[in-house]
Amino acid sequence: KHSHVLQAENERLFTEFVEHCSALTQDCPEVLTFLQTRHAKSSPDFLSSVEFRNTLGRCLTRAQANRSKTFVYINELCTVLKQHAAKKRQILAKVEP
Amino acid sequence: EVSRVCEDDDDDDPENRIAKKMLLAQIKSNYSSG
Repeated sequence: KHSHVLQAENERLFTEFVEHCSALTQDCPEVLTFLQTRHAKSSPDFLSSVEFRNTLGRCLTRAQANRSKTFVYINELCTVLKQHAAKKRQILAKVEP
Repeated sequence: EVSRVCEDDDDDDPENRIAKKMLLAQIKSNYSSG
């Protein structure tokens, strides 16, 4: 139950982040599409984790406070999501004993 | 294809400019390999 609450909260935060950034990335809308693709390919465990909530919350707060660094926070989120890609985790799980 | 408009970077913040270039490079890379 707790993970479902976290998942819902993380989805809300992610949507808020994308909506905030969309107005500031109108010259490069593909950047947000790329972020959403990364999000879609991430591990469900990570997407419902406290770690992701903290990262999202930090990026959203900073993006709202520093509009001139929008791409910095989008890039940070993309990097984190890439590190937790579902495919990568599955491969690692097979390799590890 | 990544818009050429995005290549003409006029951001004032150097860190933001670098992050933008990194993102566009990743998108191009994914587009090329995909």
